[in-house]
Amino acid sequence: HVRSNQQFPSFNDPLWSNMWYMHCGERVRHCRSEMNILSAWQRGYTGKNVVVTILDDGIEKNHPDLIQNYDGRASYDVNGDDDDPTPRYDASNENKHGTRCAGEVAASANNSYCIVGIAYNANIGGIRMLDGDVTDVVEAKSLGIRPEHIDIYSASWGPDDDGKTVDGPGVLAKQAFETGIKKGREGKGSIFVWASGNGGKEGDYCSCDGYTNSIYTISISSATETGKKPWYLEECASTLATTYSSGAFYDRKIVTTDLRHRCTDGHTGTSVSAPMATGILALALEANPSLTWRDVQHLIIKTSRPAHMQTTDWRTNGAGRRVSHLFGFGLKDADALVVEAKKWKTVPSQHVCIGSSDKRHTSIPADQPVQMATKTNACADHADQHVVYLEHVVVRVSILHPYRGDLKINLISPSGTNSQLLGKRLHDNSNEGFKNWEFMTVHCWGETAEGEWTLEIFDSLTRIRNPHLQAKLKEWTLILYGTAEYPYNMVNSHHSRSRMLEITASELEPSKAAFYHNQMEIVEDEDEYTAVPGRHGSLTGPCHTECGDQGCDGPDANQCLNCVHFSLGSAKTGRKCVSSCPSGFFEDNTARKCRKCYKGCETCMGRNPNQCTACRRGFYHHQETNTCMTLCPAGYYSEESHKHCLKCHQRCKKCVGEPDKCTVCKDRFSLVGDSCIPECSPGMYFNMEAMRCEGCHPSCQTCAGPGREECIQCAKDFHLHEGRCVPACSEGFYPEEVYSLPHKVCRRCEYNCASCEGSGKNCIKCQEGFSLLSGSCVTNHTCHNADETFCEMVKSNKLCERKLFIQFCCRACLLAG
Amino acid sequence: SPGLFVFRRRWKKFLFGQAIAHSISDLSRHVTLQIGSLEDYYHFHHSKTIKRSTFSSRGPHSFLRMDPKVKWLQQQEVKRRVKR
Repeated sequence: HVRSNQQFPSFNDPLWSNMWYMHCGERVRHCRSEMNILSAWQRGYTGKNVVVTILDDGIEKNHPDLIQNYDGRASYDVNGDDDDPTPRYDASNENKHGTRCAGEVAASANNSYCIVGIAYNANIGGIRMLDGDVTDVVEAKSLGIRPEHIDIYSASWGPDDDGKTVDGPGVLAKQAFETGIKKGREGKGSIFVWASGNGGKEGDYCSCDGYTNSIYTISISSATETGKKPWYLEECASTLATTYSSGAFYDRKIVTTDLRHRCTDGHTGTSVSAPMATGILALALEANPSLTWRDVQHLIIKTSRPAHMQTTDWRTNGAGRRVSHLFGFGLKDADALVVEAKKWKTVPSQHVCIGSSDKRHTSIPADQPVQMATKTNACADHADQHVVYLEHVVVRVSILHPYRGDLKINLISPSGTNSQLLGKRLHDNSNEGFKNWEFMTVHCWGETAEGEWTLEIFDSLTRIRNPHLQAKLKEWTLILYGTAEYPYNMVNSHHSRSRMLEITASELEPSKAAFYHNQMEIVEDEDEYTAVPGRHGSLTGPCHTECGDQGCDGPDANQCLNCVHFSLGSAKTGRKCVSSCPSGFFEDNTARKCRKCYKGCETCMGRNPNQCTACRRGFYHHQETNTCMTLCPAGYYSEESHKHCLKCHQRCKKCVGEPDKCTVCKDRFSLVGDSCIPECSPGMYFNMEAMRCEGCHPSCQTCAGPGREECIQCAKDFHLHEGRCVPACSEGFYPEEVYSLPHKVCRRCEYNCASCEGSGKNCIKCQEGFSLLSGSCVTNHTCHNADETFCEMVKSNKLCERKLFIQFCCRACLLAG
Repeated sequence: SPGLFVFRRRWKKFLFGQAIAHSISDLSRHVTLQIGSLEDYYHFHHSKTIKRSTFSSRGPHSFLRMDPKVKWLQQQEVKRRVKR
């Protein structure tokens, strides 16, 4: 908590006291960390002269709590193509969303109505664009409304969060983002804030939403009042920061303005968080209007705080920043943001380094992680593309996969930061895979770009599949964004460096710890720790108790000339005497030095990889080989309570959690549930009661039981038809090959067709009342208005050769000659 | 439902400038609209094209596609977008 001035005047807005996320500093509140909005207000920042618009279903511009700050120039009705963004009113108040979001940002203060907006003096507008058909043009138009006037565009919508959709901006919307960041705000770049996603319950992953996953949007996620993950929250590596929102039914929600001049205390979802973040950014833009779109992202990363955001996912990246897939860099801090913004110096220009595409087709066997590594010099040979310090990292991937939801993808940076680009999505059974999909991570922000990057793909077998069909990586490309120079000046960097030094070695992941040992220069060396002649005895005070008989140059443990017990560190970088070696080091009693254990070891007997006795966080101890590993090898499972790799049951090739919870079986065994049962010969299945192989129905090639409805794959020359294997499709259906299946599937012929051949579009017999014309069935009715001119148009445009128009008076025109 | 796309009667295309866009739209009887602040992208609308369809249209825009000054042309597809 920071300065909370008790003298700050209370507002007369009736729901002011219900805005719990503004009062976390008070002891009675459940929220333990402040977003420090009051402190930013106390510094005088309330959003004056900053223009915000809400891209949504409209804004009630005459709402008493919005009217004072309403800005018509920041508004437009894309659905109705006019300047009035007023929502369409209906009985269910469906179009309340934009008005609710707007109130969070800029509801007026001290007007005895509803609430106080976070930027209560900002100009607020609304772009009505969700209440109608949304197309690429509608989105592009909305994202590009008056970019010279509007500073921040806040969007709390996106593709379906159903856990099976992969969708993002079209060509024009992408163009609108790029135009916005290049030309908006007189070249400083429009600020696009986005709600990270609401599909937590559906197992959705926000990297499958191309808007929130874009480098041009600031992706905001949510935390409950107690700092937990709300049920709706999606995780992904592109989330930048978090604001408070709401959680379970017993958690308090957000109070804001509502449709029909009302107020509400029931606003929820990530829609709460994006406008909240927008309001905080409006304060920062008031503090420093010359911030660029990239300055804003740097500022958010520097000032957001992990404190009290509860997840085990926190990790420290190679630049010393704590980041999580749930909360990004943490809870937004308005006060820190305005303070940093005020003194901010624009970051150096953005460089983009596009790596060469790896087009080797790589098969991805199920349940075995596949790693592809690429080394990069980060375009060091092109001065205008050279990236030294990272910002966003994008991986463009094309993968074929019979069940897309089974895929998990990670990216490991040269500093060892492991970003999960895609998590498993149980509802996603699409066989479309990913076609040039761009996954984005902000987890490597501030790290150096050069070195070896590793893409890790894991295809977890969660459902019955054709064992011959494997996932295939067709192509991947690494795109690095960042700067050639260190982005912060010394004044700015002080804050981040002091934050870095606050991190203790035990908090770091092993790989980062190793990196930090280099950065902080706590490395051992082989030179002797001997006295320096001529300096001994120059002291007047006592030496540190750990100093040996040769004395010291000062009172501290790092000023000893030799040690009683062990020395830690190196001569180059400074070393000190310690009574025992810290974790990650072992005691060399002969040399009386602390020597470093092998990477990943917490304690060890020597420096070899097979001398580990305990492992660091994130590693598992393999007791048979005394090694530490991030993933247990095949045949072993990770036992989480003691972090050991333990052996699977003898029939399992792989298992999880318990020895007999198999995920992959050894040869001659098949997986049923989580047990490995003896494999039966083709046409047989294993009867669990009789404990023997028995025959499938003759129509099945493989099956789960004896019935004809229990086929997994059809026998030769049989086709799958409505859950059964049949020798021929019934009338009105035709057999079609399917990518993921070894047999054909019966598909229905086109509408009105009684029988077709080869494809649904090649009809050979029509239903009653229809006639066959060029493989399609046209109605026997004729058009009354098909005059000569009309039929000439039909003929000249060859409409009757086109499927879409074949019902279009073709018969009438043909009969008329 | 998943996999079902709805196409609208409007088309967008990439040209070299507003004047050319207007001359083409006059010839092909399309109405030209500006797309936000995007330069060289225009939105074309023809009253004779089916307003909303589950099939991609092959109507009067064929004239647009044939024009050598047109670099790229795409019919608008309705996207499913949800409030969060």
